[in-house]
Amino acid sequence: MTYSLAIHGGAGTILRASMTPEREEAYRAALARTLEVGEAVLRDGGAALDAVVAAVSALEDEPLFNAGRGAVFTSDGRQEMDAAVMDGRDRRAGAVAGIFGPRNPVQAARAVMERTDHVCLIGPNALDVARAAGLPFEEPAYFFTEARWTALQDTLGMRARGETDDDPARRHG
Amino acid sequence: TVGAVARDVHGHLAAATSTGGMTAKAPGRVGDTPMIGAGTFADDATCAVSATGHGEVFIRWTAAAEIAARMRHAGQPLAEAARAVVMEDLAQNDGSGGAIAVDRDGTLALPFNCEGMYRASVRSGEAPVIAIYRD
Repeated sequence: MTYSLAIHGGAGTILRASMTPEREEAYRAALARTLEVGEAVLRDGGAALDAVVAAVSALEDEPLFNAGRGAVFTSDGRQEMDAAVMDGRDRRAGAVAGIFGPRNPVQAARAVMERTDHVCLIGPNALDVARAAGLPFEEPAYFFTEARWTALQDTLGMRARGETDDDPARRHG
Repeated sequence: TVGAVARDVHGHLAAATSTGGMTAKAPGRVGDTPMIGAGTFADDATCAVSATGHGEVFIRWTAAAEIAARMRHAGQPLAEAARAVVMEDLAQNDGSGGAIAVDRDGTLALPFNCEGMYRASVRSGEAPVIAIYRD
């Protein structure tokens, strides 16, 4: 049997006019690194579940993408992260929402799936499950990126001036 | 939003998705990513899906599960099911974005209805494909 893997790093504003060769190369390199992380699991005969969690963890570690390190900010200047995982073998699923702290929210979602009777947890109990699973936590400085902070200030400035635009990417994750 | 879907050499499927949401979102706002059947779904009998885009619309149209439902109930192949959901259901209802999906045979579909989507894929024995824009 063969294996297949696909990853995505978002669908935000990706206008050709605003993409520099250097920036495009950085994104392509990050995607290539992540794909290799996931493919290595599958190449060794590993489970699809392990491959997708490994790949998404790598994407969360990459500040170019909006998840984990490099996540966007809420209107009050905080970061709230959501993640989910589902296993096609038996429809087991786990999810977390609105959390901050675990380095890899997708691994917190997997902990919910594997260590509780529930599908989705939010708030302190979601963090408790992640701690009990031994997952690494990070301080706010780890997740902060100047680009996301600037994007927040730009968006709040637009709102304060009563400006709107029709860029659908503003509604994208 | 980031995500991954996979089919392993044993024929099993899985999906995972993770996000920080959207810039300047309301505190407490949760999009489609952690909602099973909206932004994330996997079932060995049909497909695994991870989505990215305008979360509220993806939730209302249960985008990921709808792709699987088209395969299960209408017998549609993955490409047709994914295209219908992303390019019709979502696109015609202000739901910009896209999805990545893999079926039980290892076929991949990566449709999107916005200008670009950062995506990459690989199948055993084939070279990796990395793409941002439609072409």
